[in-house]
Amino acid sequence: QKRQTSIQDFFGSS
Amino acid sequence: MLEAKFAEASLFKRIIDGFKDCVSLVNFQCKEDGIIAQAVDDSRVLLVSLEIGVEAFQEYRCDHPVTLGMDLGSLSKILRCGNNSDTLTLIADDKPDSILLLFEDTQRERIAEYSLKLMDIDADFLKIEDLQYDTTLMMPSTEFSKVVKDLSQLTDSINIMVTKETIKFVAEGEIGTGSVILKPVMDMEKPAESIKLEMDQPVDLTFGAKYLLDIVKGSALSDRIGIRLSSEAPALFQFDLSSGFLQFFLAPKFND
Repeated sequence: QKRQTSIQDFFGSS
Repeated sequence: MLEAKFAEASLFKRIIDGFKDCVSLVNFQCKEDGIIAQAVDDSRVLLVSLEIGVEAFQEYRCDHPVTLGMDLGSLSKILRCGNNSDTLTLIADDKPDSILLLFEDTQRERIAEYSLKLMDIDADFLKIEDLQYDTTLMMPSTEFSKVVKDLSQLTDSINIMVTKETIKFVAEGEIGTGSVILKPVMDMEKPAESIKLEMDQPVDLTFGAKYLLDIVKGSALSDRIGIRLSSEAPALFQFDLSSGFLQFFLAPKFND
């Protein structure tokens, strides 16, 4: 099973 | 004062239709050099970044920077009221409560004017630095759209693997599996049909199908899509405008 990452994991908090 | 005139309303319609289904509230930042916007979808997986350069407009003037917070659902209702071939002028004053949308059919002397109430949207603007990518692909947007739509029927995750000479899309679902393999090809007679691949490192990435389905809605903007992939950063899917672009940054799925 793969885990969905989030944009915040890469670009910091929005 | 902002006065931004599109030669054809259809361009702004296609831009908004390209991302209105994945984000709803968007701040459009209007400056001297054009309009930019950025928004992240509710699940925080997809980041949309729009840039409309001055050259994309028939006429453009923005004396003071102004932020226009809009609900894309409401904006798109108004955009449907204009005809595709009308000119469309967006007008706002320096501290606007609403934006004026003026559709003009110069052939028939028909003028339609709508105003849309603006919203105060609390959203940070992310500084997206230039990322390093392992692989860059350019291909027909219709081709990419078909692959995504076809494979999405089988699964909620699509795997994209790129090696030196091959781009492979794979779907593994409960009802079965599917894969599409594309090779770089140069079509001299129809350059728009070409598939270009620049690979520094092979990639093997998995993305949520529902987000890819959102991204391909931008296909009406350009007959080409640029795809940049990295094992360590969100993928970038880009549709170019005559001046500017619509970009989607999509966070991948990783093994736990």
